Amino acid sequence: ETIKTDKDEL
Amino acid sequence: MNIFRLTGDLSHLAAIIILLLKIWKSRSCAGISGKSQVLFALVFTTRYLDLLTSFISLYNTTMKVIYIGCSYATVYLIYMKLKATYDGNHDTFRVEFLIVPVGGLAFLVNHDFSPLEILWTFSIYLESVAILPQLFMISKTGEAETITTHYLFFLGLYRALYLINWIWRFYFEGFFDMIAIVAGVVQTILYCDFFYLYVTKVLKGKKLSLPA
Repeated sequence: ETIKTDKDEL
Repeated sequence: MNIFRLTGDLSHLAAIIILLLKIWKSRSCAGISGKSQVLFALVFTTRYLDLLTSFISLYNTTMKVIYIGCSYATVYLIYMKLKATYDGNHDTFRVEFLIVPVGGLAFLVNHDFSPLEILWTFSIYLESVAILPQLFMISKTGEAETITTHYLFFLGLYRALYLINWIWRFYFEGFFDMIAIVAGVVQTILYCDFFYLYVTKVLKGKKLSLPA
């Protein structure tokens, strides 16, 4: 399932 | 973190450093669109406000500080210190035609209607079109210094590598962010024309000059 992890990308 | 995202970040960092060094060493910002650099400074400012609220990793924080610092230094050099070398007559793209639609879209299409999330969405959408004033300026002057083409190459490559990173993360982590992906695809497509010229001309030692 598509999860939205915390913004860890630049 | 995966190799595509790390290479993408390093490519982005290389682009930012190349541009800053080019302007600093040559004491000239000829051929550089100040408007695009202001847009990038705006992109980083609106995207990295979470520097104040959350700590993700030393790498994440360090890179964000470097990006923000370099982009403001570049804007400072263009509009203050080396203002005399700024080619305003060719840097005429109407950025309000970018900021207003992008700002409106960020309010309409986002993951969460909170200030930080809307600013992040605004920055993602803005980044995908922030290079347009620079590309427009090159089409107007009909040419670009070779160092500027290397800057554009690494800048375009970074988001292309991020696209592969998102394929990787979807496949291995189930991570999927439609907003970043669609904006990243648009952003990379805008470079295609330039990539073609870069590979067929600059890599063959020729100067990048558009058919006037």
